[in-house]
Amino acid sequence: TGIQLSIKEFYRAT
Amino acid sequence: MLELRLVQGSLLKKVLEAIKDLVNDANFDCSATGFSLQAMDSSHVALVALLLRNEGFEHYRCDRNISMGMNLGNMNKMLKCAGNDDIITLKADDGSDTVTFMFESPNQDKIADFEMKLMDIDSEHLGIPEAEYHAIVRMPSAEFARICKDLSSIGDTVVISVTKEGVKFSTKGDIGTANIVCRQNTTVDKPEEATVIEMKEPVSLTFALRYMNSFAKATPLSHTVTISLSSELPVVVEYKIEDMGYVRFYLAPKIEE
Repeated sequence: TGIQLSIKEFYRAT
Repeated sequence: MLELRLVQGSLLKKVLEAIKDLVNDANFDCSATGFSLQAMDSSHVALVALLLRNEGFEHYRCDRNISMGMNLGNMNKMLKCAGNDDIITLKADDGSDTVTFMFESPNQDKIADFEMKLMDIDSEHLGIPEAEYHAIVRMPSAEFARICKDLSSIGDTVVISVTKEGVKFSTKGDIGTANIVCRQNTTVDKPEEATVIEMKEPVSLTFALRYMNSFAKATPLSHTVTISLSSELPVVVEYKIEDMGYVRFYLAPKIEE
């Protein structure tokens, strides 16, 4: 149920 | 040269038990200030951040910043060979492709060293900015673990909602639905038994229970867990490690199709 977002959609690679 | 002596070796054993199922391989970063790790799970849904500050070690020597790639399953195999009361020392020479774990029994009558091969891990490091959260819930970690376990027998996802009434954990599945509400409760004998809810705005987010149950493996590290929620951000599930630092788990929410 629902679409799982990725953690990479929230935080930028450094 | 790296030499970190941890009198309470069981802490490191518990840390590995907490993260080894979520992350297979990770770089442990060692600097003058502490021993840390940041790693995503293989599907890039969750992220774990570990910090063990230098002052928590009895002896802490790190001459230069070093990143050591380790397979956490193999590291766990080695740490399982340490007794719960053992003192654990990590040692690595500059440029070495191995790390040594030394285990000393409390009365020094048994000393073991285990050398583990390091590996090159091409991992992505994410910058996590400081954020203001809409709601922060602090509750007994065992209670949180129990709730996640119970709900996962009913459904696959949990909706965590914080309102003035308290924090509600809900799920639904083929057999039915479940709702567990925890109200703020600060009139307890011990502070670690309290449930404290700081709410700026009501918030409701949906998460995969599979990950929550994985995070709950950190329960032996801390009597309490802190859950920080904001409507546009991943949840942060934090287990503080007394006097040393923390293990934080970040989990991206699920959204409606």
